[in-house]
Amino acid sequence: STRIFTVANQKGGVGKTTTTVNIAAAMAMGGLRVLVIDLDPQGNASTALGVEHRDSAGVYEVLMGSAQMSEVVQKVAGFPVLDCVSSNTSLANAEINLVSMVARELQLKEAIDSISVNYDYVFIDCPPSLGLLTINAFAASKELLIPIQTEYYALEGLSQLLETYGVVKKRLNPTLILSTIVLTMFDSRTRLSNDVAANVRSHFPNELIDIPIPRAVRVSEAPSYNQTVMTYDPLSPGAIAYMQVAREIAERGKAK
Amino acid sequence: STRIFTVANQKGGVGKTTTTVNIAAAMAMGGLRVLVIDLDPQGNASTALGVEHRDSAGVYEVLMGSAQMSEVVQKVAGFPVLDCVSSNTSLANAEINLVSMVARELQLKEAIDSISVNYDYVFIDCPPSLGLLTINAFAASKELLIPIQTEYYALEGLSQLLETYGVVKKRLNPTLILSTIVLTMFDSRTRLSNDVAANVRSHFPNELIDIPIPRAVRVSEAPSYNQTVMTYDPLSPGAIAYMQVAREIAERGKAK
Ligand SMILES: Nc1ncnc2c1ncn2[C@@H]1O[C@H](COP(=O)(O)OP(=O)(O)OP(=O)(O)O)[C@@H](O)[C@H]1O
Ligand SMILES: Nc1ncnc2c1ncn2[C@@H]1O[C@H](COP(=O)(O)OP(=O)(O)OP(=O)(O)O)[C@@H](O)[C@H]1O
Ligand SMILES: [Mg+2]
Ligand SMILES: [Mg+2]
Repeated sequence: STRIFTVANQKGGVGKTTTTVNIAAAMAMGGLRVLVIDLDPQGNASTALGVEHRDSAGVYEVLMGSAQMSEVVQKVAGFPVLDCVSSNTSLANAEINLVSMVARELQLKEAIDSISVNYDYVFIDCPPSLGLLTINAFAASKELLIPIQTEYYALEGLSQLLETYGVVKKRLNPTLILSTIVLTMFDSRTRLSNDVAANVRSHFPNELIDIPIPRAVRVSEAPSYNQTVMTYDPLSPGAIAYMQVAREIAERGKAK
Repeated sequence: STRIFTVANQKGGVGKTTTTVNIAAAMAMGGLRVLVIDLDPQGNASTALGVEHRDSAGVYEVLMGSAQMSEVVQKVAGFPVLDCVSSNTSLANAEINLVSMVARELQLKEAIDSISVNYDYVFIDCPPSLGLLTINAFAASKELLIPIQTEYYALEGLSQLLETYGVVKKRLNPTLILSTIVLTMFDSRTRLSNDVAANVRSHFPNELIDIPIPRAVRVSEAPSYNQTVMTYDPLSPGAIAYMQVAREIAERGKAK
């Protein structure tokens, strides 16, 4: 059955988008059918996947009920099955509009459930907050993937994130599991990176995929060519690490 | 009169907090009276300044009207006059609570106006979003400082940020000026960093302070010691660059 991941962390700039698009691309290159949902008003995932997103209907229209998910899915060029539901700037207004809706936390879940049968994997890229958009993603997913940047501030916000996960799991979605943690922008030369990695390793031994994604400029160059690093520079250290992490995620899924 | 800055950029992880605390510290070391307001529920600025923030009343209580700003100001150790109004995790609920309040965008302004006379500079560190907390900061400020990370995604969100600035300036705060842009995490060895810097230089020649803050591990280590880099390693490249940027901001203020 379809694995549905939320990729979330309210700390900004920790690699949520980069992890979403590169793992999605790696899975798609392996022949799996993959959908990416861009739930961030900045639309960075849509950019990295090269889909038009400023002027077309996307996930905002789906949340507001003015479009069906199947109508706004776009194909990502160059992959057998990699699709994207893009975000546009209206999404910035979604949270205020959602506040007064009935079943406001479940809008995304209903939409995803209508099309998830077409995919092996769904990844939802979240904005850097624990507001109603991220809650919608939690309520719609079966698994939670947390990217953790190997920097000091990245640890500070974890307890709030885990608290929100706990509340959603208890009240909205008991099937949600924190299954995966990925270390990002790892610099093996610095004590800080190694300290944070050791800290995560000891607190989350089962969830952590202990293949840190290295800080690598090719990873951050790729979106300026509307690509993921998987196609921009597939033999680079960043691409290889994301490929290995994607393989490990797929393996763990089989074991279930 | 008091200069009041909002430090904002909805893109996550671009150096909002790091720029806020280090410029504030640099100004305070120069004998200016400085206040930092931590408007981010993550409380990273409070951490970097070494003030207790998990269990004490802070800016949330002020926004909700259950405390006066003067009651929640904390002194930052080691400086003549550097104060901080901290954030705590309740702040994550502020936006939903603010939605239904009368004059919801002006709660922070009224609070800051009650104490700003005691300071030469006020800096408000914003969360990575353009929601009601950031709008409150825009409405309360006279100047906007935008940190721009020299990475591709950092340029994508600028138009939304400038749009929000324009709307607030027109409807809530005509005195607000985008006065300052600072380049962060600059790596002179990469084409990407140099391209982004050149792009910002050509679009914002007057606002940009053309002293890029280098990517430097001492900057990101400092918060793990509850310090800013200004006291953690004052002769390091990051601290020197922030000192120069602070001096330039102060000079530009005099010229007015
Ligand atoms: N392994 C890496 N090596 C180098 N740069 C990276 C790496 N991973 C991400 N980056 C860069 O770091 C920045 C932050 O990453 P990204 O935008 O994916 O984080 P995010 O958590 O999605 O941010 P936001 O909180 O704004 O949504 C981007 O400019 C990205 O290109
Ligand atoms: N010049 C620098 N050199 C190295 N690391 C830096 C530099 N500036 C900031 N950092 C690190 O980059 C990360 C992001 O910076 P910071 O937290 O200040 O950004 P932010 O915009 O406040 O993030 P958020 O959107 O979550 O509020 C932090 O781990 C910080 O320590
Ligand atoms: Mg993102
Ligand atoms: Mg911050």
